[in-house]
Amino acid sequence: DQDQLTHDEL
Amino acid sequence: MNIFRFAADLLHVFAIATLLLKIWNTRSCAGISGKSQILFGLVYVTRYLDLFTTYVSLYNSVMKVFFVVTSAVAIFLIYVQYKKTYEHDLDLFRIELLLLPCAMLSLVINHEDIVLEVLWTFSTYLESVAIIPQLFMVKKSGGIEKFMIRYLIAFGSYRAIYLINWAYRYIMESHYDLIAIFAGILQTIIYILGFFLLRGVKVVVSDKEEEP
Repeated sequence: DQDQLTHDEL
Repeated sequence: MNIFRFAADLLHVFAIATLLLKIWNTRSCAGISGKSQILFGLVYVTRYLDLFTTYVSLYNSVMKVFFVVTSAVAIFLIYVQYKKTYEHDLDLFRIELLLLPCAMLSLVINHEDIVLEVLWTFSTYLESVAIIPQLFMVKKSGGIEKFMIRYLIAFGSYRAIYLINWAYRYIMESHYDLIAIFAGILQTIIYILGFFLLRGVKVVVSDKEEEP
């Protein structure tokens, strides 16, 4: 699940 | 980006600014737990290593750099610049009691067994408990200054508002991250328990705070 592993939050 | 996230990030920045301005204006870090600040430093450094690998947005990168730099400044002010005012005799919580469980848990429960991801997970777990030395320090000293009340309220509400952001993102984008949500709930509970723990603690005004 690549999307989940791009942490786009702080 | 939604309004909840932005509002939460602003509160996060406000909390840090409150702390740094207090130290700067009074030239004292009395009442501040250096240990909590070290834990927050670790949180930011281990979480934002992705600055070098992943670009999300300018906002995202600037905020990450801000948190790492201000955290380093806080640690410098407490342990170097205003070392003499640091109340180490009240800052007695043993941080290994937080570091070890977070480290072990991040190795066991994470999204993927790669270094960056385990460090991100460690950072998320650690952030949820990083305020505990500060809460114990206030409890031990028996007094709390107004800046510290503002700091704790701002820091506590920041993660609570992130919970709303996660609910919103789940509904609007079907996006969710169970580790972040679990740690965010724990963090919010710890701040709420902290306020119960600290009720009855006397609100004190430091002499220096009254100077113009």
